[in-house]
Amino acid sequence: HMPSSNKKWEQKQVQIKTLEGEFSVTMWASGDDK
Amino acid sequence: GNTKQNMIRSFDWGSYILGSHAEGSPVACFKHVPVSDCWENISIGMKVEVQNLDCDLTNTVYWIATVMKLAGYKALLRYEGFGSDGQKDFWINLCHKDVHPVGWCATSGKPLVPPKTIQHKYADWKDYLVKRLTGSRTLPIHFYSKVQEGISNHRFVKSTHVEVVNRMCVSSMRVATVEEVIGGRLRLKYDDAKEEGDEFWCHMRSALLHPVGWSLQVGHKLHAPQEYRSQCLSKTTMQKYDVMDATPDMFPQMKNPPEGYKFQVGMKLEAIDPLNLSAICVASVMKVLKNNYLMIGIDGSIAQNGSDWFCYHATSPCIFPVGFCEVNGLILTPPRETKGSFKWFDYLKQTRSVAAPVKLFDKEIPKHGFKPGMKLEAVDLMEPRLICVATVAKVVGRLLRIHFDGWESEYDQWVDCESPDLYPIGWCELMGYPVEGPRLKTEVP
Repeated sequence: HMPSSNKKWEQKQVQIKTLEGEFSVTMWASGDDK
Repeated sequence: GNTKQNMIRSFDWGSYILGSHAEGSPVACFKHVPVSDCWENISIGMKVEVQNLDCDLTNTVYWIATVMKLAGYKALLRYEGFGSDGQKDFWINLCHKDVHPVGWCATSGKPLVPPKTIQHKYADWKDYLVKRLTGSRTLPIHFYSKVQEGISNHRFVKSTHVEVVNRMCVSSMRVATVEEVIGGRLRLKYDDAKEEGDEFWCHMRSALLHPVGWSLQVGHKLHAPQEYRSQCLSKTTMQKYDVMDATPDMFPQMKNPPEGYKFQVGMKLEAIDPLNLSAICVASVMKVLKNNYLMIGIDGSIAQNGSDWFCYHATSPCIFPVGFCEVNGLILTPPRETKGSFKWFDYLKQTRSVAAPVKLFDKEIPKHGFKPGMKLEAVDLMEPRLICVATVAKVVGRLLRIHFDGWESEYDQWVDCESPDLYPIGWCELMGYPVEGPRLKTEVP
């Protein structure tokens, strides 16, 4: 769920690469770093 | 190498926190430390990529871990897949260069390998990770560069000239040169030092530190050669500073006292005793300097010639109106010669003096977030080169009583909540500076 208290949070597609292969997941990261 | 050595010497905060069931003061409480402004975005449940230490491979591999507990900069991490099993949990400083946002391994070509203890727990790790990670939080991408920016972004560099309180006689200032800067803390060598080790440590935002020319400008006593004094005049009036001089713009802007009210010589108040920081004492305004600075003396002091008078700005959070201790249930240290119980009403009458108007102490109380019992790293202001394991013992508005773990309460020190001498757990480790662990009491048979 969207962290409600802080609008600076953004959804990000994040790449994961394990021994079984590469895939992506949707996570929340602070948008501070732009 | 030096940093690594200090890391080894560093105190084991992790087991101390778990053993004492204490809470660490959140990093956001300390406005003067790196990433304080974005710490609100760091939370329990957050996922990161870290080295997988539960592994027999010779090359460095990584795995995803969850923040289980936070204590200052330090986090207790649990590798993904362990569920409620904490056997391989470990503490790490979240500002360490080997803590990464999820996704870093894929973009850096680093392998993600599950820990060997749980390697066979799931047949399909991909499916498991998608479920665990989707919708969770991770670190901002540039978190580590923000940490680095916070560590090195200081205007004070080695060889900067300053004026700083004389540690041997607190009523006077001396000229000093910055020898070293560690996380905004300055190691200062007095320019007139006659012996090795005649040094002083203070933070660059400390109220004890001032620009070149400050003492003569406000009328504060200064131990300095005539040549320095003559140069100061042209420096402050013509703004002709040397390149290595600390200038007024490098210091925090002081607030103005409430309009229409002024401190006057003889007015009584309560003040933290600069030579015994665990005591709040009956005090007097001994001198009014320029730019709203005051020389405060502790009533009943036996020091000669005002050598223990101390300079406080009129808006300092370390001076209080008459009755402050009584209102807040604190012990007020009366003048030395007091017989029986001390009563302000009788004392003012007896000394024919007046209390400084309460309006002068109209200080806002910031939402600082400190609570009693919270652990932190605090400078021992009586030996300011030392940073010690400490606990917030009491909170009175914006005033904190800092207890040094393992020491008796008579060594406690009162400090303001915005003091730059307070740091979150893990600050020393981050800066490669040793932290003094709690005093271990030796049992006498």
